[in-house]
Amino acid sequence: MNIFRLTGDLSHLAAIIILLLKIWKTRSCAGISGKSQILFALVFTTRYLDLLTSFISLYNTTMKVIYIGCAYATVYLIYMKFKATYDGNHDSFRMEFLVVPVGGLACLVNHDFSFLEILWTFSIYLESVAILPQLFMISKTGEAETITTHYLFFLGLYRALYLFNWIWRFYFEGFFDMIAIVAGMVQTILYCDFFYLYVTKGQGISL
Amino acid sequence: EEEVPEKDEL
Repeated sequence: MNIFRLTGDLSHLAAIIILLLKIWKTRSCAGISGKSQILFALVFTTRYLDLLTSFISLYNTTMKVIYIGCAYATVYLIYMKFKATYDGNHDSFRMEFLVVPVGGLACLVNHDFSFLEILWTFSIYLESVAILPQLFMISKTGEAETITTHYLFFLGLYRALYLFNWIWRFYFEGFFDMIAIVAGMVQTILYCDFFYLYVTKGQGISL
Repeated sequence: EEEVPEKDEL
C-alpha cells in the first residue's frame, strides 16, 4: 500500500458516498445517469467475485463490500425509490455500445484465459468507459449540479492517483500490469475535459 | 506462459 493508492481509494469512496448522499438527501436523481451507475455496479460485481475465493486483507475486503453495497444501493435509489425523478430522456447513451465491445476485447486481450481473469479484465476495460453515459447526459442537458461535479471530480481523481500508484509500484516493487495501466490512462483522459471545466469554472458546469 | 500480475488492488 502507498499514499497514492490510499488517497485514490479514499477519493473513490468519497465519490461513491457523495453521490449516494446527494440522491438520498435531495430525494432526487435528477442529472444522474442511471446507466453509468448500472455499469459501475457491473464493474464491481465482475471485479470483486474474488471476495468468494480469496482473502487479501481486512481493508481490501471491507472496501469491496462497501463499494458493491453502495453501487447497488445507488442503482436501487435511481430505478426504484426515486424513479419519478430519473431523467430517462437525457440518459440515452446505449450501454450495449460499451458492454459488447468491452466484452469482446476482454476475451481477446487478457493476462490469462480463465473465468475470473476474463471477468477481471472485462471490469477493468468497462470501468474506463463507464462514465461516458454520465458525461454524455451532462453534455445533453448542458449543465450539472455542483454536487454532481464534485462527485465526478473525486471519481476522476481516484484513477489519476492510481496511475501514480502504478508508477510507485513499478519503481519500488517491480509491479507492472499493462492492462490496468492502459485502461486507467484512458479512464483518466476521458475526465480531462471535465477537470478543466471543474477547475476553471468551479461552479455549475456546462460541458 | 505469461505471469499474471497479482490482484491486490481494488
